Formats: sequence, structure tokens, C-alpha cells
Amino acid sequence: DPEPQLENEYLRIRFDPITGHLLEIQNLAKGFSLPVFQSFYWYNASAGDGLSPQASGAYIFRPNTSTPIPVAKHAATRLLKTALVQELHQNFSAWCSQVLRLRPGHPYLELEWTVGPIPVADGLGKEVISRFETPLRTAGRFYTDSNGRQVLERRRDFRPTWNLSQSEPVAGNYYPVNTRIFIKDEKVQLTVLTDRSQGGSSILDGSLELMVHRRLLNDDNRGLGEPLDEPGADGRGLVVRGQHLVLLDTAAAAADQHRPRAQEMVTPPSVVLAPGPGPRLRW
Amino acid sequence: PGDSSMLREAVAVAQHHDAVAGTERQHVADDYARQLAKGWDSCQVLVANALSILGGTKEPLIFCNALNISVCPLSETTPHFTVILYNPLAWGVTWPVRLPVRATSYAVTDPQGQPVASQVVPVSSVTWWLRGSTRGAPGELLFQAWAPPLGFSTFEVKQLSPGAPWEPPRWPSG
Repeated sequence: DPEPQLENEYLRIRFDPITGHLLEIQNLAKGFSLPVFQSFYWYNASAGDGLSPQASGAYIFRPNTSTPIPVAKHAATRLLKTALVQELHQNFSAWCSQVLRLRPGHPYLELEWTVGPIPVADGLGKEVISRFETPLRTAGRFYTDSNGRQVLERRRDFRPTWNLSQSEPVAGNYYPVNTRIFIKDEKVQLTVLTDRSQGGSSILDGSLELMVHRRLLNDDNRGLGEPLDEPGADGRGLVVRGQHLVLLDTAAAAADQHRPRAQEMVTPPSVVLAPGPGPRLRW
Repeated sequence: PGDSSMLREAVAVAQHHDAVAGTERQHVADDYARQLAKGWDSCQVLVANALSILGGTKEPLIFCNALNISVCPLSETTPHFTVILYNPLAWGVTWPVRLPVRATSYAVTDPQGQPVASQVVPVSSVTWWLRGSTRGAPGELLFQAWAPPLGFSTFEVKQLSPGAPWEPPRWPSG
């Protein structure tokens, strides 16, 4: 498709026909758009260095450089358009893929990512992130929630109650994300809802990132005594599948959407099946 | 008999900071998972019993724990089944249902017996690969369900076409 895109009554999502990456989100209902590049990267886990012997491990996130490595520069893509759902399947590598979905009546983009088993035969521990990059002028500020309740402003390389001397430019700016993380300028807000608690940050202005999976080869010497290297049922390493919901709205109206959507994500309907006509349950 | 105490205890154990943060040793992680799985198994019986009493049926009720890789033995093998949704929120929700199936067309009706738009699409090649040697159903039935605030809704699904041989999904070359 020379112009791959997904569209419903609320959003139009454009993709780069060459690389297969997300290119732009258009809010059709409110008539504005935002260039958004999204891809997967991995931080090379530190095994200890001259500055500190501290290795990345279960307790400690410590990449050995501030620049993450792209999982792939291109994604193989497949477009599926039906009346009930529109999907773009992205295959970044043998261990990283994603499906982006738009459904009629839903004002958000759903990203279902599948990551793992993370390969470690090269001897490098890997901490995999999904990063969104936009031209929003965020001045080092981003926002994460605290257990789905108060959303707190975070500032890069800054703490509100003491003078911070930042020694870890990536890990020192990571914060817990329980249900949502967002960035905004004076007019526009990009919100990402998570289906589980993750670490998140905004390392560059206009960007936000969430750590989706990690597999490490060194113990961080905090008492655990083994590296975070979960083998999974088949011994090849865990595969993780999860969802991010992406909302693009005006900064003034964004909370009207992200608050109820986050609750639906945390407490979704329970689904039970019965053979035949099943029980007659009253509403 | 169903029992929620096993799950309650497993969740209580998992309040330990190691379980919350993932800083436990691997054999402890395996044990947390075992306890949660056993707890949920026995809690499912309790929920099924409650639904059976509310709905006046003795038919078995099935929970599909592996729907995230599109595995559900009941929908894969049964030409006529019912999908029950319980919405724990205080507002009505619409919810996309995706169930693994072997046939190519189904009729779905809502709680009032009205037809609901549905479609069968092939499972993604990644899901196909994740299932390993079991492989499972080649298609997924999609429809938009809804449920009232703090309440149930039931959707009946009937197979229209016979199960046809499907090609396993493939990625485009390159």
C-alpha cells in the first residue's frame, strides 16, 4: 500500500510506507494532527564499568549508554481492514512484533506488542522499550500516575525537594507507571495507557518511553544472587504480550478520555463461555 | 465446591515486596505463579457456581485463560455457545470480543436476540507461532459486545458454515 493508514470516525493513523513505522496521528473530530514516530529499542544492560561496579539486575536498571539500540530499522507490515477492526501488523524481528488497531466507536489507538524471547547469545543483557517521539515542546516535563490516582509532574534531571546531581541520565529519570504516562505542550497531549505497571520516562523532549521487557545476565549484588533471566516454560526465555492505548487530544480535554479508559483497562469485563444457549442472566 | 480462600491467600502472599517488584529468585517466582494459578482455578469454580445459580443452569461454564494467544477449547470446538460478560464498572462499556474459531462464519445475537455484526479473521502469524506445537484454531471471531453498569450481558454464537481447511498465516516475503 503506497499510503498505509488506519481510520475511524475519531482518528486517522498514517504509516511510513518504506519503514512501516507509525508516522502521524490525526484527531479527525477536533481537526489537528501530531507527527508520532514509534518503535522498539533496547538498552544494553551494564555489567559494571569504571565509574561503578553496579550491574543492571532485578533491583537496578543501569544501561551502559544513554542511547538505546533500535530492534529494527524497518518493520515488515501487513494491513487488515474490515468493518469491525482495522489492523496494521508490524514484524520488527523474530522476537519483537506489534499489532496496531482502530475500532469503530473507539477514540484511541490500540498497540498490542509481543516481545521475547529476548536473545542473549551475544552475551548482552537487554532492556526493551517502546518509545514514542513527537515534536511536542515538553521542556523536560512528563507525567506519570501514582497507582491510578494522582498524576504527578516529573522533570528530567530534577527533584522538587533537593538539589539533584544526576549520575544516571537514563535510569535516574525513570519513574513507575501504573496506568498512564503522558506528555503535553500548551495545546496538545499524547497519553499512553498501560495494561500493567511498567517503568517509563521522557529521556528526550517530545518523547516518552515504556520498558516492556528485560532479560539480564548479571546479578546486581543486592541480595538476589541470580540474574533476571527468566527461562519460561520451554527454557528459551519469556515471551511477553501486552497493550498500550494511545490517546491524542487537546491538553484541556485529555483527562475526560484517559481517566475512564484507564479504569476500563484495569477492570475490564470478565468473559465466561458456556456451551449451547447458556444461562439466562438478568442485566 | 468452589473456594475463593486459595486465591485470597495467593494474592496476600504476592503482596510481599519481592513479588510486587519482581526481585524474587526464579524458583520463588515459579511458586508465586503456581499459587496464583491454583487459586484462580478454584475461584473459577466458585464464580461458575454463582453464575449457574443466577442463571438457573447446570451447564458447565468455561473460563479461557489463554485468550491472549487466542486459545479457547470451547469456542474452537463447539458450533453453538454463549459468551457472558460481567462489567464491574459503574458505567456501561462496549468491549471487543475475540475468540478462536475453526469455521469461517457465525451468527451472533445480543441479549435481546438481535443480530450483532461479526467477522472471522485469520490469527496473526506471531500468535500462531506462540502457540507452539498445539497450533489451535486458525481464525478469530470478532464482535463488539457491551455490558451494563455492574451487570451481565450474554451473546449467543452459532456457527453458520462448516469448518473449512485454512492455510496457516504467513508474513509477506521481505
